[in-house]
Amino acid sequence: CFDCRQNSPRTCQYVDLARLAHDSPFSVNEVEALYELFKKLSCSIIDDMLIHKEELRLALFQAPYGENIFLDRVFDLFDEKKNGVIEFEEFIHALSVFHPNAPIEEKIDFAFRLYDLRQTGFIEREEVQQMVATILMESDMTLSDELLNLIIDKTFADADSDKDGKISKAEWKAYVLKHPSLLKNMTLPYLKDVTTAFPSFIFNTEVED
Amino acid sequence: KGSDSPTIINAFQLIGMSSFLDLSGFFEQ
Repeated sequence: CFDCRQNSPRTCQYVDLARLAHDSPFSVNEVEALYELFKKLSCSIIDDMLIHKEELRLALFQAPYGENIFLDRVFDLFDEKKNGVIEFEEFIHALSVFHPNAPIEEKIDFAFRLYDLRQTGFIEREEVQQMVATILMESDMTLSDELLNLIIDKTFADADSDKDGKISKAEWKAYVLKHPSLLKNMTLPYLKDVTTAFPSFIFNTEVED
Repeated sequence: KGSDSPTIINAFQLIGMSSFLDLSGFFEQ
């Protein structure tokens, strides 16, 4: 149904919209409204109803080019099928985690996978160093190596309870529960009100919630 | 007590400041 290269949402079966809504915190109308957002994002560079990495970059950073490890990880986590593009169903699945009503365990898990750059099942010190270096470059901030190491040492002293030099998922969970502000990025308040943000869904709707 | 070391930001707080991790960009175009 969501092979959107051929089908408009109008041709989608209600049951598929209902399935997506059923498996997510979204109502059917909210899924339809998110389809309006998906259409906009997926046609911004290549008009094929699939979100390519360049389109994700353009949406998040208003520039289609430039390498960034965070963008790569966000894209990989959205791209469940690992086929190099984000389809509508994958878009809904990933955004579900960012819904204010999504279970905190899902947010903790998503953030862990985001920061586990090498996907080893642990957040390693080198990965944290790499991510900190990336954000410093992105924001034109400079910190002395001494202060940088102090920040990372302190973070690991707090998070790495078994002192093995890496943060396991259980350690991450305990750590973010102690510092819930670290999950701030995992919630998008906009998702509570998508039908207002994308009212044009009403022209294609299959159902009145 | 008596320490003069500055308040140290958590590394993940710093990392969380990346624009690429702020998906609200989807809704702000």
